[in-house]
Formats: sequence, structure tokens, C-alpha cells
Amino acid sequence: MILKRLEIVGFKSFRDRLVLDFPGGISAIVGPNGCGKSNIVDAMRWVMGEQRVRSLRSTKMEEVIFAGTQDYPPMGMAEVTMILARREGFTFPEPYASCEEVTVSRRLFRDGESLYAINGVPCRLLDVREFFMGTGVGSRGYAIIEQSSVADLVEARPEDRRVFIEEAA
Amino acid sequence: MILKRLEIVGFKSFRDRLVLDFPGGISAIVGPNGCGKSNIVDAMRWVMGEQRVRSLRSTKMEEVIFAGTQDYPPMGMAEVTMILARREGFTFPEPYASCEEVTVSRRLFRDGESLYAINGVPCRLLDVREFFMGTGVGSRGYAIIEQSSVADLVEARPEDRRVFIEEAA
Amino acid sequence: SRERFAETYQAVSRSFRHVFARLFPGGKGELLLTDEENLLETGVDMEIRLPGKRLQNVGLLSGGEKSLAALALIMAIVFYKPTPFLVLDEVDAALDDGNVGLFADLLKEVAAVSQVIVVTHNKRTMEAAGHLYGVTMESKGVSKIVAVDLN
Amino acid sequence: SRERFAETYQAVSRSFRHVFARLFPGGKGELLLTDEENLLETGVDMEIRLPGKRLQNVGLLSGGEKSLAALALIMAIVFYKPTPFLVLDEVDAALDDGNVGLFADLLKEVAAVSQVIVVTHNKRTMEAAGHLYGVTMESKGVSKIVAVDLN
Ligand SMILES: Nc1ncnc2c1ncn2[C@@H]1O[C@H](COP(=O)(O)OP(=O)(O)OP(=O)(O)O)[C@@H](O)[C@H]1O
Ligand SMILES: Nc1ncnc2c1ncn2[C@@H]1O[C@H](COP(=O)(O)OP(=O)(O)OP(=O)(O)O)[C@@H](O)[C@H]1O
Ligand SMILES: [Mg+2]
Ligand SMILES: [Mg+2]
Repeated sequence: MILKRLEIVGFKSFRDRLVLDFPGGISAIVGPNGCGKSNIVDAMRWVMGEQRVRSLRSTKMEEVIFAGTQDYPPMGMAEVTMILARREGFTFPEPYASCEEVTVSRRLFRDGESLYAINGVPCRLLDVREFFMGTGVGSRGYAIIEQSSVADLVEARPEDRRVFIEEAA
Repeated sequence: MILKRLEIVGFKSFRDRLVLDFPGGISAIVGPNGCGKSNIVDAMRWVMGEQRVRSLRSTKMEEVIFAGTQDYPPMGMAEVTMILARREGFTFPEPYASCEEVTVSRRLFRDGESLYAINGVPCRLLDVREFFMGTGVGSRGYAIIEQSSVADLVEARPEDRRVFIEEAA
Repeated sequence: SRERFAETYQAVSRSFRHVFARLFPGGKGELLLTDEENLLETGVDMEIRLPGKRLQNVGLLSGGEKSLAALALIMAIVFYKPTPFLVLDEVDAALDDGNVGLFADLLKEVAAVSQVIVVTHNKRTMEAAGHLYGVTMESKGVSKIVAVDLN
Repeated sequence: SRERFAETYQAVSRSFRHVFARLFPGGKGELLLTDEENLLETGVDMEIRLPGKRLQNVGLLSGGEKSLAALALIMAIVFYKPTPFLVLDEVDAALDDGNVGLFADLLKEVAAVSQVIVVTHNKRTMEAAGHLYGVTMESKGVSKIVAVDLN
């Protein structure tokens, strides 16, 4: 599968709906310090089921919801949606094998209610995790490298490096 | 006091004697990855009495001695010398108050023998530490920031940040 | 299972040798198992020989060399098993201009098998990208996307 | 002793306010004591308000904002108590071009009170330096110094 589109609203500094289409090849995200680039990376980890608050640079999960600025009040909900397309020759894992596209989304309300959905149908965190299992992009996979952590792979203990390779098995 | 000159020989990748004069103002050290820039910073911490091997990016202290390359054999000794000049209006701490310049040096032989000297006269590590006490450049001071550790000061716990400020008291 | 790990490990270490030689021209990088008898628990070590230098432990590498060695392993895995996307957040921060060039060239080859999304401040990496998204905070504290033209 | 710490803390937090406003135009940075009653053991916290954003804990800052806030504290201390020299090893790696400019300008003022030695890959920081030392490894594995001309 391949990532086709990402939609973010109310997540961290993205108060207004943002749509990012990825046309294939290399897409670069650029901008000054503090403008929200790493927040986009956080949004991607979050929609795929990231539960560890610290790796989202927060202390409580509700801190991922837009907290307001001097001009705008805080939002009540954060939502991220990821649209994946089939790559030629590959199919999605069951029960989505016949789909051309699959949509994965996650929503969080200030009162703590959290919702996952695949193709618009509510599901459990486990279903989202299973969908991404073994693709390398799951929350501990080798395919998302956070800011200032690239050298960790070299400094890691040999047992931890093994986990990286196992994910590709 | 102010740093006037640094001499390095046999320390890490500096097999041949190197002399760096610092003319005042800002001196920049530049060069490709892996050429030896951070080794110069290590040399400065080392001559001032750094004993923690890990903060010299090594596992044994003798790893700071030039380890040899395909073309050259390993060296038997590493030596770093720092020459400090008086700044107008300031004097060196006793017993060097009347000196215009002070030389601090450290030597290490492969057999483990280690030697400190101030103005050419052998002395103890404690004497070197006392000489730099309270100037900010001692081995835990605020005046030497290692590679990829600048943000640590912000991420540190409040009690650790206090130590930084205490050093300036 | 044991066989699957052995097969993956063999393939990734072959790929790592190739990718490492591209990022460190003249250098050699090898993956090694810490305990070959016990495939279910063995760790994976890295042995690096840079041109002219002695064989060394990865801990002795410089800041930029460590980033580059890590990128060699990540790309080696992705070449063996492409992922839906690869996200790299300022992985080129410690690289000198020459190494950013080598990295950006190889990234183009990775992008043939996986979607690549890279956050960077480096012009050389931006030039390698086919598509640029600019993020700004015109209205303070609220992020928006703008079109970016490299010049 | 208690009085010396109190006096140093007061002076450094005044200096920090000034330096922070130079590095974050329109922003406010404050140092706070975690336990004012117990000067011998109290910790020192940082509270940051960036233009337009809400007051926030330093943990929520971005990579580049963290580097810049840390540099503000380091420079604030050096302005209060100059040191024989200040060594900064690639502290500008996470900064965007605009912030490298602000950092480099302020570094020139710090250099009036302390010798500054900076390791960098950033052209803008090199331009701020009065003196450049180039390090190379022409004969592989052995470092040498060469003269560098910026152009
Ligand atoms: N819940 C939230 N609501 C509003 N703003 C938030 C929220 N969480 C984080 N932020 C803001 O997002 C900013 C950080 O954004 P981010 O880390 O994405 O920056 P960046 O573009 O990656 O910068 P750099 O180039 O320095 O790494 C912070 O200034 C913070 O104020
Ligand atoms: N005892 C030693 N003998 C010989 N060479 C050594 C020794 N210790 C370290 N080195 C070499 O020094 C190199 C690292 O140098 P250093 O960390 O100073 O690079 P750098 O110029 O700071 O690079 P970067 O820009 O990537 O940070 C390593 O490649 C290592 O081989
Ligand atoms: Mg970032
Ligand atoms: Mg370095």
C-alpha cells in the first residue's frame, strides 16, 4: 500500500482542516522553527494507534487537541484521517483485500472519548494495529524516524537493533 | 583569563602536533563529517581534568591516544597544552596572580601513566581543578556545550538547571 | 520464527553492505550477529571500516557519521521490504554538504519503492523532493499550509 | 551560600529576559524558582510565552525552539559572568536560517566579553566568525588544520 492523503483538524497547532496529498516520490515538508512540521509527523503516528503520550511530546493525551492561542479558544476535538491506496501487484490485508483505497481515522474529544474507524466503520485500536502489522510503519516500526533520534539506531544495544530487523521479517 | 593557544599531539585523530591560536572574538572550526572537529572540543575538556571516559566518547581512557590508521602505527602518548592569558583588570588565582600567562598541560602514556602540569611544573588533578574552579569552564561548567546536547538544558529537571546557575555564583 | 529471521537478516545485511558503500565511498559496513547459535534472541551489531581508518566500534563515529550509518541501515531495510511510506524528520541536520548530497541522491532511489516524506531545513534535500509543502504560522499559533517555490 | 545564589539567580534571570527577547522577538521568557523558601535546594524552571501562543511548558517547544531557549540561558549566564572561553559544538544544527541569523548576531556581542569557539556547518555562523580554522583528513584517519577562505 502507499500513502495517498492525510487530513488533520484540531490536532496540535492545526486548528483548521489541513489536507496533504502525496503524489508519489519524495515530498518535503519545510518551514521555520516551531511552525508545525513535527506536529504532522506526530499526527501520522497518532492515527496509526500511538498510545505512548511521551513519544507525542506530551504529558496527557488530551494535549494533542488544539489548546487555543491568544486569538482562538481551544478546540473540543482532534481528528486525523489517513487514506491509503493499493500499490500495483499488492492487496490490502483481509478483510480489505478487494478495496482500491482504505481510510483509517482517529478522533479524540476533550472528555477523553476516543474513536478509531476504518473505511468509516468504528473499530478497535487492535484492528488498526493489525491493519499496519508487519508493514514497518506501526508505532515501533523502522519507517518513522522522529526528530533528533536518527543516531539512536547506531547507539542502540544490539538486542534493540534486532527488533528493527524483525519488523521487516 | 582568556584562551590564547591550544596545542594537541597524539590525542585522538591528531597524530601530528597541532597549534591553534585564538585571536579573540569568534573562532569557527569547520570541516566535513568525521574530520576531527569534536575531537578538538574533547581535547579541551580533557586537559582541564575530565575524568569521565564516556563524556570523551570512549570506553577506556587510553582510547584518547592516537590509535593508528592503515598507514601509521598507534602512538604511545597523547598530550594537550592550553595557554591562558590575563584579561585586563583581572588576575589569575593564587599562586599565579603575578603571571602574565599560565600554561596547563596533560599527558597520558599507553601504560596508563598520567601527568598534569601547570607552567611546566608537575601537579595534581586537584590543582588543575582548583585553577579553573568557578570560571564556568570546569568539566561540568556551562561554558562547553557538546555536540547534540544543547537542548538538554531545556529538557533538564529544574534541580539540574540550578547547578548551571550555581557554577556562575 | 527462526528461519524467517535468518532469511530477513541475510537479505538486510547484503543490502546494508551495498547501501553503506554508497553513503561512505571507500568504506565497508557489516552487520554481525552477537549470538549465531541462538537466532531467536541474538542481537545485531554493526562493524564499520571507514577509508583509511582502523576497524572501529560504531560508538567512536562522529555525530554526522552516526547519522549516516543509521540512514544506511534504514534504507537497507526499506530496499529489502518497502513500506507504505518512510517519514524522516530532520535526519540530515548533522550532515555536511557533501553527505547531504549523497543522502539526497540515494533517497531518490528509495522513493522508487516507497513514498518518502522528509522534514528538512536543507536546500539540497528540498531540491531532491518532487513536491514541497510549506508550513507557516501566519496567524500566531495556528499552522497553515502554503505553496512553496524553491527559488 | 544562600545569599550568593540569590544574587546570581536575580542577575541571571534579568539577563535571561533580555537575551530571550532578542532571540524570540515578541516572545517572553522567565526563570522561576520551584521553591523560593529553600534557596539552598530549589530548582530553576523556565516559563516561555511565544508570540501569539499560550504560555507553555518548555517540553512542548519544537526542536529548534528548544535549542534557541537553551542558547538564551547560556548566553544570559555568560553576559553576567564572562568565562575564559565558550565552546559551542554544532548548537545551530536545528535552527532555521532566520534563527541562525539572530543567534550569530548575538554571538558577536557575547564575543565582546568572552572568547567564543564554535564548531558549525552553517555558512551564516561562519560569516559571523572573525577567524576560521579548517580541519581535514587528507591522509585518511589523521586530522590536520588548513586555512579556510569563506568564498
Ligand atoms: N495542542 C496544541 N495546541 C496548539 N499548539 C500546539 C499544541 N501542541 C504543540 N503546539 C505548538 O506546536 C509548536 C511546535 O511545533 P513543531 O514541533 O511541529 O515545530 P517544527 O515545525 O517541527 O519546528 P522545528 O523546525 O524547530 O523542529 C510549539 O510551538 C507548540 O506551541
Ligand atoms: N584514538 C583515536 N585515534 C584515531 N582516530 C580517532 C581516535 N578517536 C576517534 N578517532 C576518529 O575521529 C573521528 C571522529 O572525529 P570527530 O568526532 O571529531 O568528527 P567531527 O569533525 O566532529 O564530525 P561531525 O561533523 O560529524 O560531528 C572518528 O572517525 C574516529 O575514527
Ligand atoms: Mg520539528
Ligand atoms: Mg562533531
